[in-house]
Amino acid sequence: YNHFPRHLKWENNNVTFRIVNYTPDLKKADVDKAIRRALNVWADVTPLTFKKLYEGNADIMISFGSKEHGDYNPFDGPGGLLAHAYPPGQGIGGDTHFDEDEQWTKDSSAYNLFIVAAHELGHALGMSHSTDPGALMYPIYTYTTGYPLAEDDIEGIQALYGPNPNPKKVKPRPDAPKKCDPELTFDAVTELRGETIIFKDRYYWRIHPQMVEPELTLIKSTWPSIPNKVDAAYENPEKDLVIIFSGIRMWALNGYNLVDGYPKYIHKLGLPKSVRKIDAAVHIKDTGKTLLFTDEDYWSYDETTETMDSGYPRSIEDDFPGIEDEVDAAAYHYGYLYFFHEHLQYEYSYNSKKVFRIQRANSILNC
Amino acid sequence: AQSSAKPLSSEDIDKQLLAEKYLRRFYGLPSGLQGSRTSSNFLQAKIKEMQKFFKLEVTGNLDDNTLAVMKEPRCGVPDIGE
Repeated sequence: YNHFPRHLKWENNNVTFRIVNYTPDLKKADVDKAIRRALNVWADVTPLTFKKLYEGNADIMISFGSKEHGDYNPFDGPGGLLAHAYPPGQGIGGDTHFDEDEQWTKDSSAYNLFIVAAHELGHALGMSHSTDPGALMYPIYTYTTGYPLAEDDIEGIQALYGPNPNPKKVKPRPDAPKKCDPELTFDAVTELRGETIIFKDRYYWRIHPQMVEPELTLIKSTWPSIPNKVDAAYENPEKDLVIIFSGIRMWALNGYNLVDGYPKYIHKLGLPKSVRKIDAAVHIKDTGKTLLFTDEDYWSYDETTETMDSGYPRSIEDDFPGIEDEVDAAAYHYGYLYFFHEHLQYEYSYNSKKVFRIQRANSILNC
Repeated sequence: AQSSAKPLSSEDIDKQLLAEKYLRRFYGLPSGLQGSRTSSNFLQAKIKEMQKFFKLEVTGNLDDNTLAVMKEPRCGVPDIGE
């Protein structure tokens, strides 16, 4: 998180606000509700209270305007700049402006007023932008559902005002994973047209051969309809598809695009109903088989006949000596299987059936 | 002497203008005329600052990923506190 210079904040915890005008995109009551909910997001985790004024000058003056709207800080028509706000202070300090040229909504069909208002009111209270892509104070708009604050946001606002003396029960979003944390574990690993995608919590890293630095992105900002938690993923290069598993459902990607007709149930692959989650999946290009790991067992799916091979499940420990425990994620490169479990990755030779090397899981991230 | 320099394509000019406008608004790139050398140094330094903020690969160049982030809908408050 970041604050404004000199950690600008309101000296009085009882802050006033006024909604000066309204957007025609929403009913007046919906705008009122969105602004009140956005203020409550911050009130729940600080001693701050917000009193609504209907006339005169309030600490936070909220308005909708387009292009040049009176503060020599013009908006830019649809898209681009959505809103802005000023840090705490006299006069324009705390004032919050929304670009009327945007379409404001209560859902995800356009720009969600509640989400943008919660972000801007963070500025009006003294928060600057965060570099954590999962934080509410990250500068780029992302539609999210559920509790909007990340731990990073709460830490930042409480560094200014302290905690709420009567804390509400909130469930902050975990912060972005640190790629070189020695204890880092992965949820899933897959290839995608020459790139490597690594899923962790609500995020995924994208490793491109020509990029030195892996890129961390929110899953939902690329695939809004895929859950925040991916269990397993694999690429079938022959079909140019990446299959992503979460719980008992699976999605298919063609490139970065979701394939129509998904999600489907994993049991369509021939898994018994008793299987409720796939831990790891990997496609063995040389055999055309996809291995699906669940708990201590694994299954073999024939991509050509699109049927599960008979004689499965088999024990991971029996067939992959050296891999004693469950598998978090798996990948296959040039005859080597890479099993990821907790903070380690095991390089397993598929031909000579033995573990050749054990490294930290995040060595794949150049750590 | 033969010169391999060639004029920027209009697409490159658009990208340059987009980047300058973005960096002026959010990263304090100085506006107004400067010497060509200082302005390209400034521009590259500000591109690096923006790439670092968004955890992109810090190259100082206007690569596709950097431009893609510059085109995302976002908040109008600058990213650097000053």
